[in-house]
Amino acid sequence: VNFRTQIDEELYEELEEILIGADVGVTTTMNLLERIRKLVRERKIKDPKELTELLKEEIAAILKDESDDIVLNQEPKVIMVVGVNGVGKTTTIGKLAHRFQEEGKKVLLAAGDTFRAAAIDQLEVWAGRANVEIIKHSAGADAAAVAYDAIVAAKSRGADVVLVDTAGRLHTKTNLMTELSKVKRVMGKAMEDAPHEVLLVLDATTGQNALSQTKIFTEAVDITGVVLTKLDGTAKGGIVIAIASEMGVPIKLIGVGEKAEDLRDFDPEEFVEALFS
Amino acid sequence: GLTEKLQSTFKRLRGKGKLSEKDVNAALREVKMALLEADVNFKVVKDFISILKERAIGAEVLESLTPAQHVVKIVNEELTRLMGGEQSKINIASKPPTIVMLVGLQGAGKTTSAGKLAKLMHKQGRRPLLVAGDIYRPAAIKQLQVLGEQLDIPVFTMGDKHSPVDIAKGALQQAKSINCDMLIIDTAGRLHIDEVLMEELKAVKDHIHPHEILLVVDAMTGQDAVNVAETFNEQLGIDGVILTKLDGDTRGGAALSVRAVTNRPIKFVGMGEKLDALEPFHPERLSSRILG
Ligand SMILES: Nc1nc2c(ncn2[C@@H]2O[C@H](COP(=O)(O)OP(=O)(O)OP(=O)(O)O)[C@@H](O)[C@H]2O)c(=O)[nH]1
Ligand SMILES: Nc1nc2c(ncn2[C@@H]2O[C@H](COP(=O)(O)OP(=O)(O)OP(=O)(O)O)[C@@H](O)[C@H]2O)c(=O)[nH]1
Ligand SMILES: [Mg+2]
Ligand SMILES: [Mg+2]
Repeated sequence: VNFRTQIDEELYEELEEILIGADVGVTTTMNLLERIRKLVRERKIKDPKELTELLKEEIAAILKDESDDIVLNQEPKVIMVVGVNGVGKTTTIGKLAHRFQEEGKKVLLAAGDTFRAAAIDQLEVWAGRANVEIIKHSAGADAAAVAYDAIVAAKSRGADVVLVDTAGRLHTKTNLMTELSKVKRVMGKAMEDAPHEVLLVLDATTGQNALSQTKIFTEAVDITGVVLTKLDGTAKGGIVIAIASEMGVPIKLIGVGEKAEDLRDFDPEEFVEALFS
Repeated sequence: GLTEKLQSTFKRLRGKGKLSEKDVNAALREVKMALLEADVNFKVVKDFISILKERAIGAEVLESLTPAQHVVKIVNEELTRLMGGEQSKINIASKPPTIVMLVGLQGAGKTTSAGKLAKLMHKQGRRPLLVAGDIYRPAAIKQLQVLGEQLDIPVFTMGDKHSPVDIAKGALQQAKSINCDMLIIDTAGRLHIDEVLMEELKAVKDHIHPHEILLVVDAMTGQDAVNVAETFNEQLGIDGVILTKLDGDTRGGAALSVRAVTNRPIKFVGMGEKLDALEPFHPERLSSRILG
């Protein structure tokens, strides 16, 4: 795209392939390019570089609209982490624990995945790494009870933030989504307005299914933000453009590796640059 | 689904008499959209459409009274042919133990699939030994041990202070001494672009020569499936694929991408979190799922 000297159908095809290849999706790609064609006509743009910059700005604008930070403005701030299997929920909680701990905050983890083999053990290792406390019951215990106890403990210990892990679940499993709604409701009993944040973790390697995941998880527990993980791979995570424009859900954080420090605030411009690189 | 979309495409063209190549292109465009929306990689879609076009501009479609049905029939046939036949079995070594190694990206479902495969092999009369080859992920060894306990299948571990090469060698020794005829090696999730970790897998392969290297792929993977599969196959060589989390509502186009770039069979599909949720791969089922 950088060596083109004129705006022609080949340029649009090339841009279409970049977007489709980045998992932006057919409909969103067509809408974006249609908008660009219109602007090119209106502004009589002749330089392909200018067109590409315009496209990048359009995408960044969609993403900027919706990006937001996590503020610790409650005593304690309760953050629930949800998503389908294997996307990086537990690891993201480990990273958040590390971040808040570094900021001098008192962190409490809740081992809310009482189902999967060694899920509690896994979160315990992260608690040890970040040097934070963890509330856990035995495997097979009621996840809602763990979340409830964690909030009660957080209040009595003066924790600044509670991070609640949940078991991975496919959004198509109605009974599991009902269970998740119940966990959220029970958290509201331990503290009014809890959870204050519900973060949906999405894997950057996921394709169009991320839209369906976002829609159903929003219906079940009202998502306040998205964490996009595994952006250190070759997947671009372009599906977040559709999520931001169609569902108005803010992208808050990105995961760029498996270590505690591999968590960054979402930056729309950086994201768009990476999309086109 | 695709049939309805094609029918409305051809309806708009009716009354013009015989279909032209231009009409067929309109139909192929609908097929292209359906495949892209199903997460098939755009390069794979391009190649597939050109194969379809050769068949679609034949008299079979141009002179048909039901062109939409005919195009769908051709698409289904070509998709199923590309997906390959059913090869849902582990190739047993002539001299035991048969060594199976599971590899793939982080979170794809390797550890769970190792447990499922062990259960299936045990049911088929084998004596598998699970090998805890992930020395990085917190509680990965414990996770495999819990699965082994649930299945009453032995798990070999050397903890997380020994290299996966040493663990694999140790497991081979153990298999022979406790008379296990199959090794199922769980490995740490890794990026295909992580040179150090890809070298680690090559080292394990060079030292114990697995009979089957299975790439575990999440069925909801998007366009990136092509990069992952191609790289794992080029650098390590894969013998087959396990496609996981197909119990969701993803269309599963990644399966076509992986098959197209590696030409390796999808051997099993994961249909749930429980250890009995491993099924043989049925190409026609996945084809109709991809077409939607
Ligand atoms: N490369 C990379 N790997 C990641 C990232 N985030 C998580 N992972 C890895 O992804 C795998 C799955 O992470 P988990 O935290 O266990 O995912 P989960 O969503 O809690 O999984 P379940 O609880 O089983 O649903 C692990 O191997 C993590 O190390 C990331 O940003 N980059
Ligand atoms: N619904 C469903 N969940 C699955 C399937 N296979 C695995 N899972 C779940 O996916 C998540 C990740 O599975 P793991 O076996 O830990 O994945 P992994 O590839 O070993 O992960 P790493 O070791 O971190 O790379 C777990 O929550 C599993 O229960 C499947 O076929 N269907
Ligand atoms: Mg987890
Ligand atoms: Mg694993």
